[in-house]
Amino acid sequence: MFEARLTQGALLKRLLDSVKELVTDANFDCSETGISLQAMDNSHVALVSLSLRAEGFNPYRCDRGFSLGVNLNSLNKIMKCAGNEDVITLKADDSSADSLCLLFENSSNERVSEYELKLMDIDQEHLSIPETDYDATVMMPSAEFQRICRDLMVVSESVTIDVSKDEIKFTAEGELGTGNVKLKPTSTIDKPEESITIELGQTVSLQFSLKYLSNFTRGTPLSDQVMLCLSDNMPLLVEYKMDIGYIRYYLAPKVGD
Amino acid sequence: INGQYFLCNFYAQK
Repeated sequence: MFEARLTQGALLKRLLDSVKELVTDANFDCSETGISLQAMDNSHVALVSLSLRAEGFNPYRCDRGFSLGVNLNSLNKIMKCAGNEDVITLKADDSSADSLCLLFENSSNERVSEYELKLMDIDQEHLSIPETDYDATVMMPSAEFQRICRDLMVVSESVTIDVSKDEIKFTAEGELGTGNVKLKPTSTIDKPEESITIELGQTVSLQFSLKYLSNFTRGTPLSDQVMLCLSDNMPLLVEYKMDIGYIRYYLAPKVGD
Repeated sequence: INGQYFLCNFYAQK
């Protein structure tokens, strides 16, 4: 038996929103410790990895590990039937999980709706991503990162990210001209969500597709801060941390000139 | 895609 009850149902809506543009079908892997998902986009350039700890649910019950194969478009349609303040419970029979039950309860518990989502067999490739010591780790406001991606898309479909001790610089060059945004580290003790920090082993300069990056910024509503981890000639890691876990996006760099 | 690495260039399949 699998059961996971999330008092903040809106979080599940936001999570789904941050994954569904990148992948259409995905396995939610459920175990005693929580729910996780790893899926690559069709072009095998980007990957999303989601982890939700069991402690974030109340209650959480999973007797044995199993996978829920979900079409995210279908799940999204059903999730639209949940109110933003609803408590959401996910239920499945782990021995014959051919459907996922979704229960939406409003705050006064007067309205309860129940939906069954048909599950599917998804044969997904999993990549093993090792713990990595990155050359540069940047924390910045997630809304700022979203704005930079949106703004620079006006100029080009790729962005070069340069990180030094003193700044992170985003540069775009296109047919109409060029643009860049530089951010310096700041620490605002009274407003930590607005701070920018750079931890640097060595300077890095990497080029990425803005289409994917701006797709990743769908995670913005999940966290005030975003973490960018870069190493030369390695995929970029973009992480949004939440109280109950994290969503991580990986993006392979573009080939340098 | 021209000019773009793939994730499998960096990470092994499980």
